[in-house]
Amino acid sequence: HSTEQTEPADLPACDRLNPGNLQLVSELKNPSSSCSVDVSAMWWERAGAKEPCIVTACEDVVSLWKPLNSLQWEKVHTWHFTECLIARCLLLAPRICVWCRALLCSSGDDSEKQVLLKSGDIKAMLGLTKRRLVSSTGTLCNQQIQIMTFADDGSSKDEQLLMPPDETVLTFAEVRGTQEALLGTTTVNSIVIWNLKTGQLLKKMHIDDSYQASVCHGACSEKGLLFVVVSQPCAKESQALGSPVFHLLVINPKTARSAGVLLCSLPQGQAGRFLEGDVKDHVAAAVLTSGTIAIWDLLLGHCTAILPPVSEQSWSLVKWSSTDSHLLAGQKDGNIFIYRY
Amino acid sequence: CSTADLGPISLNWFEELSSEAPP
Repeated sequence: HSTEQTEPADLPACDRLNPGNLQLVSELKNPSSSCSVDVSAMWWERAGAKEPCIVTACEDVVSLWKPLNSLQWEKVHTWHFTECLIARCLLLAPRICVWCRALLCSSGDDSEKQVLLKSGDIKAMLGLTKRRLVSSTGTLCNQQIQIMTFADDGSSKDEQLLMPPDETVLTFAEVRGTQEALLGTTTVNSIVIWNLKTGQLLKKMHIDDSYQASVCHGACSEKGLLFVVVSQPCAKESQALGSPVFHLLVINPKTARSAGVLLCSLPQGQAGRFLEGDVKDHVAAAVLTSGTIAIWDLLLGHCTAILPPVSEQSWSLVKWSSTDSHLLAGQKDGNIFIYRY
Repeated sequence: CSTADLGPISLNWFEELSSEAPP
């Protein structure tokens, strides 16, 4: 427990950096020297009231921040993890949180507990709706795709296996518009679809070899077609395409045919490749190897904001808030900046 | 791209694939 608070951000300085679509709102300062590894926004329920909170994670500490007012945040909880280092925060909706590469679990009330959920050769993991967690472990013939469902108090309620494909799964994404569908990408350029209710593997679709080792950031089903946003950490710059960061693909799940709809490349004069990113609704944000954050509007089809490093500190994390239209941007030193988009 | 290149589209693709796929 801590009484640390943030200072309201210096708004005019931000306008200079982002003439356009981003406005700095607040900053969460990390007093330790620990490296920042993840940040997320979530609804936190306490005494029957829900508050939009921010979860920050450094190498061995997860912190919960609640808003004091529209500009300031207060750190209300810290959890220390002594048995392992934190790699990612995964949030399960609603209420229950599973943290730390989904190794540990907290009930979210005053009697926190940490439970080992999964260990071993974890390849991919994603928090799903209805308090479910999907994980893939192992490779090829010993690959296991598992769904864990949790009760209100955080206890494990159900475990179910999904049929594994004959390729190693890299990433998962829920499908907006088709509630029980789960999508995955594989190491050899396939997109696979499961039925979460039955565990069936419905389809394996090979996509163009130019989408090698794609990371899937989101999928939605619309009028019989699947629209999928992927990023390509390994994509190379070319004269014709520039530096591609995100691709929007359309797939017909019935025929397994696919096509590219939109290519999000870096604006001229910007250098770098995709390092990590996040997509929410129709906006996609990426941290580039140059330390800059770039944002694309997938409906408009172009880059709408560039956020260069602040105070000579490169960006290392970017997430869209799930509670409002804010962008959470993290630096390696653990400081988190909150922008209104 | 044209949706014609993607072949016949089914609005009930999820149900249809679920009935065709092995259990």
